[in-house]
This record gives sequence, C-alpha cells and structure tokens, in this order.
Amino acid sequence: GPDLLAIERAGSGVEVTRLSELLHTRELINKRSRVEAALIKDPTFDKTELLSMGRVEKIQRSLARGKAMKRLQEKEGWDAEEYKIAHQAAGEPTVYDLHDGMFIVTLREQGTPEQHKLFLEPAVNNKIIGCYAQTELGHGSNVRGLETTATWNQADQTFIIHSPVLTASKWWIGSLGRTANHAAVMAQLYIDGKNYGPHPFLVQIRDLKTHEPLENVFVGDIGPKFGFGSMDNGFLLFNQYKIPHVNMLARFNRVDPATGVYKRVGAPSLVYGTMVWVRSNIVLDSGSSLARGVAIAIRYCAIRRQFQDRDAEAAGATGETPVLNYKMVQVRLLPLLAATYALHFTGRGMMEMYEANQERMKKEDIGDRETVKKIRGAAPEDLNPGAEQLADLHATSCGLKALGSTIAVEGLEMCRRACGGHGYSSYSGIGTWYADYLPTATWEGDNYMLTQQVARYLLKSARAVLAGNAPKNETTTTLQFYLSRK
Amino acid sequence: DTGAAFDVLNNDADIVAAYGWRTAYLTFEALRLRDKDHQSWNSLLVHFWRLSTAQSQFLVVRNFYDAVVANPARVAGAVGDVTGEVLRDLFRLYALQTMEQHAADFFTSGAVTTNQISLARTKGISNLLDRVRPHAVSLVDAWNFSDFFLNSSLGRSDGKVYEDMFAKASSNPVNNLTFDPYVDSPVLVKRVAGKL
Repeated sequence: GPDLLAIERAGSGVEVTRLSELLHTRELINKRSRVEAALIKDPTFDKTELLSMGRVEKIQRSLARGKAMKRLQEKEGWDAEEYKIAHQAAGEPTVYDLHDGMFIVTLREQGTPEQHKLFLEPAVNNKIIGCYAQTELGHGSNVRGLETTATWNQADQTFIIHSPVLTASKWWIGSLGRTANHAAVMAQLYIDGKNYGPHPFLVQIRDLKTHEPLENVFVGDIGPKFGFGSMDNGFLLFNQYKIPHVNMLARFNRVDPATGVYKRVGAPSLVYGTMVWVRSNIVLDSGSSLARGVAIAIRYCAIRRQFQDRDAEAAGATGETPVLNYKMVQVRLLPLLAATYALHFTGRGMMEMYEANQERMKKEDIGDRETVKKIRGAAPEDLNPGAEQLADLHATSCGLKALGSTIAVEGLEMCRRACGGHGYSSYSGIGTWYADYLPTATWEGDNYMLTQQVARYLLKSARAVLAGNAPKNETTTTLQFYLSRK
Repeated sequence: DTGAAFDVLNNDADIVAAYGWRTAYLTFEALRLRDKDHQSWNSLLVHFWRLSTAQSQFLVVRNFYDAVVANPARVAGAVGDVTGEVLRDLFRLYALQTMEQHAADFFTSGAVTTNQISLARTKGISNLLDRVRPHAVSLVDAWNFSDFFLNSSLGRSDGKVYEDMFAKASSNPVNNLTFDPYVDSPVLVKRVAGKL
C-alpha cells in the first residue's frame, strides 16, 4: 500500500499544495490543522468505538461530545468557522447541532432587539437550548399546511399553543427528542377566529432545572432511523399551552397587545435570503462531501490489485492489475472526481452571488413596506421589482441544492460500491458518512420538489422575454440568445 | 462541419453554450406545453424536473468553466501549468460525461449531433479518463482530508489499507464476547475481559 501510493504521487505533476490552497486557502488549511489537533488530544473525540455503538450509546456519546466541543470552543477561542470545522472533523452530528444551526439563527433573524436580549443572548451562551420545530407528522415541507395553532387571547394577552389532532405533532425536529428545553414553533396564528397563516413562536418545553417536560407538553424522541443515530429527533404535542405575548417572534409580524391588531413591520424578503444562504452552503459542501468518498475510493482502488488485464496477460505480463486501471472503474470514479471540483467551484460562485446580493439589498432596502403589504405567501420575485436578483438567486439555489446533493448522494454510493466487498465494511469510512449525508437530499426542500421552483422561475423569465420586458440577467440572456438563433 | 450549433469536442466555450442552449430549448418547450397546450401543472412535473436539472447542470458547467478554463493564465499563476491543464481536463470530463448521460436532450435541442455524442463517448471521454488517471491520487490529496477526518481504513493517506483493516477487525468489541454455542445451554453470550 504505502509504496503504491508513493508511486502514484511521484507519477503526477499536479502541485498538490498549491491546488489545496486554491480550493481552501492557506488560512483555512491552517485552521483545520489547529482544530483537528485540539480534537485529537481530547479522548472524547476518539473514533475507535463509534462504529460499533448502538443508538442509545451513540446518543449518550453525542451529548458528551457536544458538551466537550462547546467547552473546547471556549477554551480555544474558536470562531464560527473553526467550530464548523470541528463539527465536520468530529465525524458525527451532535445533539446540539440544531441549537447552533437553526434555533440561534431563527432567533437572530426573526426576533426583535427586545427578544434578542430575552432569548438570543441566553441561547448563544447555552443557558437555554433550543430547536426549530416546523415539520409536523402529517406535513413535511408544506408550511402552509401546518396544523398547530397559536390563538391570541386578548383577555390575558397570551397565545394559546395547541395541537388539535395527532398529525399536528411536531416530528423529525433535530435536538428536540431529549436535548432542547425551548423550541421555535411554527404555528397557525388565529386572532378573533381569523387565520393569519404560520408564524414563529418561542416556547419553553422543559423545566430548566429538572429537564422534565412542562405541564401540557408531550415531547420525546421519535426512534431509530437511517443514519444520524447520534441526533435526537423529536416529537412534540401541546395541550392548550399558554405563552406570553413577547414569545411571538416579531421582527416581521406582530400582534398589538393592547388592541389585538395584526401588523406587518418588516421585510420578509430577508427570510428568503436566509434560505438562499443555507442552500448555497449545501451546494458548497456537496463538493467536499462527495470528495470524502472519492478520496477513499481512489486511494483504495490505486492500491487494490485484482485479476489480470486480458491483453497484458496475452503479452506475457504477470501480476494483478491495479483496480483503478480498469476503464470500468475509471468511468465510475474519475467523473465523480471531476464533479467534486465542479461542485466546489459552483458553490463558491453561489456564495459570491449571495454576498453581492446581500450587499445590494442592504443598500437598496429591498422589501419596501409598500410592497410588503401585498405579499402574504408570495414568491420572492413577486415581492417588488428590486427583488429580481434575489428571485434569480432563489431559483438558482433551489436547483443547485437539488442537483449538488443528488450528485453527492448518488456518487457516495458509487464510491462505496467501487470499493467492492470492503466497501460494505464500516471501516471503509464511506457507508456511515453516506447515511449521515443522505438526508441532505430531503431537508431544506426535497430535491424533487425543489425543481418546481426552478421551472416556475424559468417559465416566468421566458414569458418576460417573449413580452420584451425581461430584466437583464444570465437566465434571460440565455433565453434571448436561443430565440435569436434557433 | 459539426452539423450542429456547437463544436463541443474542440471548443470549451461551445460546451458551455450547448448547455445553455439545451436549457433554453427545454424552457420554451415547457412554456408551450403549459401556456399553449394548457397541460396541467401536475402532468408537467417530470418535465420540470428535467428542466431544472438541465438549468443547474448549465450553471455547474459555466461556473467550472469560469473557474478553471476562462482565464488560463490566472489558473496557471495559482497552481502551475501542469495542474492548470489537469483542471481543464477535469472540466471537459465532467461536462462531456454529463452531456453523454443526457444525450437525448442535447440532440433533440439541436445543440449537438448524434455523431458528436458518439465521438464524445468513444474518443473524448475515454481519452480524458486516460489523461486524468495518472493524477487521480494527487487530485484527491489536494482536498486535504486528514486521516482523523476520513476515519477510513481504505482511504488512509499512508496506504496501509490491509494492516489497518486487520487491526480494526481484531479490536472490534464483538471479539470481546464469549459465545456459548450449545443450544441446550441457557447462557447465550457474555462479555469477558481480555482481548482476542
């Protein structure tokens, strides 16, 4: 093995260090080294036993690893990027992932300054631990179909959170099963019998001292699943559960406590910006996620010798052939190797577009209130004329998230199978990673569902091109070029 | 001479343009089906999936082109001439392989001919596999994954695949169980201290 890889490396003129720096930057590479060195020193992050653990042991271990990682973050002074690197290097999700990745983000994006003081600060300091409770047992990605209700009660100025039917149970909520003591709950807002659609509410669900569920809250873990064994995914039901007025996250919409009147106060196009950011990250990560499997499979196939090349045998050669020399292996692995680079550069381009758009939105105050009045449930391109670039970005992020994660998911399985029998061993390093990566094809929009968003945007762009009133962007330029040349 | 809109076998910019052409063709086809033929949204979902996939593949190919092909001097300055050329081979391999897998769309749209697809398959992709093969290990090394990160016997950077497989198998906890295989015995299994 060692000699064979050395021969492979010696036979290539690729400048590995410079290429690494092109992909990641020297600064990121150094950060990775520092973070991994800290993890390796801590026995909590030893990976020897992980692959033989059952679900219950995994969850217990995940809690220990999660706590250790948060302590290390403080001790080492890691920034957000270094903390993310630590998560990736640790090899498994921890029970705090949704607290860090969704709960805090939701509070930050959708809370008012007053709510930041009340909820965000303790969340950031891990004084309260939360999750983002949107999905329900009977409703996956369709947020408008949610059944949990939040009814405004003018008499004592509270909201009553209630799960009217079994299918209203929050389900699949990461970090909810056993970890969270708070939840950002999406519920249908009712005022005087009128439905105002789904809105976010901050709800305490467990006692901060005993960690027992509070009265009229029914909460627990949903059980074993494919991959993600180290995460507690939860269910949650409410029985006429009261929360104070201040617990409705009110950056964009609020209820006047004195009059009970519903008001819009912000620009929901910024929420679309968050979704675009999350999906852009998925695109960027899809390249490196696939590269994990490709790196393993290519190194192994360069070492593994099996059978003899038929023509070489006829020419009198002896010895077995490196598996990677077979065209049937090359055609499966080398295009995937190319795809890792393609996705990485695409993800980087996507992030640059996102950042440029955020800058532009800040300058132009996109989502002006005049237009916002009209747009309950509207798509981003309908928000106002200035949001066209966001619409393009939204569609692009939907389509690329779907394509990138599909390529990575299917590619990882291809890599595992290219490793032959040993690909089935957990020690290959691909199977467990594949199982943990697989949900990416479903969360943040199911990959098949998302394609409708892209098609809707393209159809709208095509109509605008035919009508002669299309905004100038890459999509419309491509469509116009086709019309002019076909 | 190509008999099609684009020379995808000899011109990298034409590869990108062919992807854009195919997307535009599928877009106007979907528009016709929806607005003129008044087909239901549900009946068009499969077409929409194909359209979205085409659009996203176009964006991936265009981004990859911009990063490694459009400005060869910049790439060579960053990674050297040899590596720059290997990256351009990776671009062609990804773009032609994806095109070959979706050949029907490209052919139907008039972006390429069947002969071009056939040549891409028999010569283009096959030659590119030969060109990329010697650099495969270096190209995955450049991802800079540590052994701690990969946690893989097969993908160890030092190549000690079989030694590591054997060591991990030997020390796995199932080997610390003592089995009582006799069916009449009430004891099934117990843990014992000690190693294999």
